[in-house]
Amino acid sequence: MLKSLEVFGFKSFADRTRFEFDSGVTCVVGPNGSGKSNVVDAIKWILGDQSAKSLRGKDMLDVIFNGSAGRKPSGFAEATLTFDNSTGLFPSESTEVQIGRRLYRSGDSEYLLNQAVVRLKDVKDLFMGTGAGTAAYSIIEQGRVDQILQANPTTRRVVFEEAA
Amino acid sequence: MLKSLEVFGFKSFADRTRFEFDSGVTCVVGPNGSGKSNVVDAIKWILGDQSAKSLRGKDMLDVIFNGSAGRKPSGFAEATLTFDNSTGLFPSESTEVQIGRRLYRSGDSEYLLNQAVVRLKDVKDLFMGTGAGTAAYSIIEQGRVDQILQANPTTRRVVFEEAA
Amino acid sequence: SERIFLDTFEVIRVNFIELFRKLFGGGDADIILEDAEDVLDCGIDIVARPPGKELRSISLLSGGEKTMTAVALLFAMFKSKPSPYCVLDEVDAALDDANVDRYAAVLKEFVNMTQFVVITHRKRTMTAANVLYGVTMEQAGVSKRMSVRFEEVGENGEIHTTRAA
Amino acid sequence: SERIFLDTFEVIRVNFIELFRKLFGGGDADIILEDAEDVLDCGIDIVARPPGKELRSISLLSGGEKTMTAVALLFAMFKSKPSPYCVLDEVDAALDDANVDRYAAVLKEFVNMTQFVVITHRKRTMTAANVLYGVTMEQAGVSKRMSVRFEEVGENGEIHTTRAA
Ligand SMILES: Nc1ncnc2c1ncn2[C@@H]1O[C@H](COP(=O)(O)OP(=O)(O)OP(=O)(O)O)[C@@H](O)[C@H]1O
Ligand SMILES: Nc1ncnc2c1ncn2[C@@H]1O[C@H](COP(=O)(O)OP(=O)(O)OP(=O)(O)O)[C@@H](O)[C@H]1O
Ligand SMILES: [Mg+2]
Ligand SMILES: [Mg+2]
Repeated sequence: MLKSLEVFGFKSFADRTRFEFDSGVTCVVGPNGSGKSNVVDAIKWILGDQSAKSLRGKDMLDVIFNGSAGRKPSGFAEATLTFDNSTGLFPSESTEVQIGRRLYRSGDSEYLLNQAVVRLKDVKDLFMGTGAGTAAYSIIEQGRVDQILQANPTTRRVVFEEAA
Repeated sequence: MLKSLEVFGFKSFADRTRFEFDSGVTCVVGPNGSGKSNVVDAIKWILGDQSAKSLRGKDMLDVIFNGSAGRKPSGFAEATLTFDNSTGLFPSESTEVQIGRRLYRSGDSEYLLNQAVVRLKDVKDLFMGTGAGTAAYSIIEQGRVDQILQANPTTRRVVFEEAA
Repeated sequence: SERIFLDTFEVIRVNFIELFRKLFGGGDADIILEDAEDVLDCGIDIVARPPGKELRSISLLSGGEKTMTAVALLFAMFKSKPSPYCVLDEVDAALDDANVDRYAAVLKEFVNMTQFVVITHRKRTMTAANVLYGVTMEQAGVSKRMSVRFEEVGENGEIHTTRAA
Repeated sequence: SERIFLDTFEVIRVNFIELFRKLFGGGDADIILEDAEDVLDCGIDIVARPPGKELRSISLLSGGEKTMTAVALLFAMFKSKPSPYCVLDEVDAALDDANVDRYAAVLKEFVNMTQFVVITHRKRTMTAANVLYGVTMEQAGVSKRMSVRFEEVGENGEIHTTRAA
């Protein structure tokens, strides 16, 4: 399903960095603060997350690499997720579907579908009915695994309905 | 400061169990679900916690051992904390101050100070000015260490004022 | 629509009970519709009883027990409606080693159904991995990816290699 | 009263900066009164900048970085107004091994000031302990206490002895 993720200027990934996902289990490991959860944020962001808070920021511009000792801030953040489409799950001709998102310091942002600029709506439409556009239970953020237990019975219901 | 804790019929401690605290660091270890956090709950409970939720229960009666495979429920929960008073920190004659709390299935409850039945107010008065009756920063529950960062600036203030 | 929800609910329920028993090595669990008269809107209750213990409120479960119960429910939903991929960020943080092993075993069982991206500090979780990526910051504040072998990782996820990507 | 609060605030602030640098091996941190005109009621902001990184919102810190920052602040308050005892329940859950070592080192520094009861699964945290208790459930659902030696504990807190209490 997920073939690869490429991030560039996204949070702590100042340099263009690519992750190829195995069809089974891909584990990401490393020290505290190295950028592992930032990879999760990138996936959420590409899939259309509009909430700065959900990405742990105060402002959407917080996802753009903003410098470090010896590195100037980036002018934009970019992340691209490549999906396998050999089963024709997505309404697209190609054997791969590539969804990208960019955010510039000016606040301008773009969505890209197979490298063509599209609207967020087109990205959402692409996922409709495929079951691939983030279900409430397919991304479990750090510290959040118990959330389904803590949630009140009605909030929990929302998650069940996604699985129905 | 803390000399020992004794629990009996408190949560998973069906049998009378005693912990002697070292003057330095006492570590408590063991598998998931064995009862370590229940020890923390016992300390909070003795110090006067009135909230079932704060003790992870739905009802205050939830602190009474309610049985297991092969063990019948207890009729009451009891926990006692013994403090060192050799420095005369507490307004009491004895070199040790013992605070106990009991809760019966009927809902009746007692506070004990050096084994005499007293009111919760007497326990609170004993701690006043000693700095020993739980500051917001002296018991950090499981999963709660980041709370001071997540709290809004005003809630955070409350903790600072306790330290002032 | 009520029929669809009830059918799905029953599938999730059966899966949850089975997965809970697998993860806990016994015990019992259930999910219950709060109001059988109002199936399309009512809330959902969760009950969980680890082996050898009595049934009590899930709030009284320990940190590790809550994680295992939540994992059983999440995976029960995957079985009912497989998510093509699943991203898990340090889901094993509260688990002792015995529970990490049981969690990793369940992960492996779901590999055919769902693709996993798992962030972890626990070596035992990594036994389920087909591919291991390391993320480090050689240059201050700049993340880089490196390929890592199982043998190059310490017990709690430290990377013991300085090879380039 | 305003004077007392400001003096205490300044002490906590200085301690926080020092402890943060010790726990992070560098970097910078601060606590700031949101409204200098309303000292007795205003909220308190926290800033934290791990070494080599730029200053940004504390919400963007990683799980382990948040724990280390919170520990620095909590211990800064102990220094200002020592709590005679302190109970820490699995405070080290999100920390990698390097950070657990730094946290354990700070714990040891505070032993003269404060008595600690520390619940942990991490062997490296146990290096700070004078006394180790094990809590287990031999009889189903019934907790029992046992004395444990450092050598009898595994890397992630498993107890390897069957001695009686
Ligand atoms: N816009 C940005 N530019 C540069 N760095 C950023 C940006 N946003 C966040 N960061 C940095 O990314 C780091 C956090 O990374 P992340 O949360 O991915 O760590 P992690 O590997 O998951 O660690 P842990 O194991 O502690 O959870 C923080 O130090 C933060 O300062
Ligand atoms: N009133 C009670 N009677 C009997 N058992 C109880 C009672 N209340 C809670 N328990 C049990 O205590 C157990 C939880 O113990 P606790 O939270 O102390 O575990 P823990 O050792 O901290 O584990 P972890 O490492 O996972 O955090 C639960 O299994 C719960 O069922
Ligand atoms: Mg993280
Ligand atoms: Mg616990």
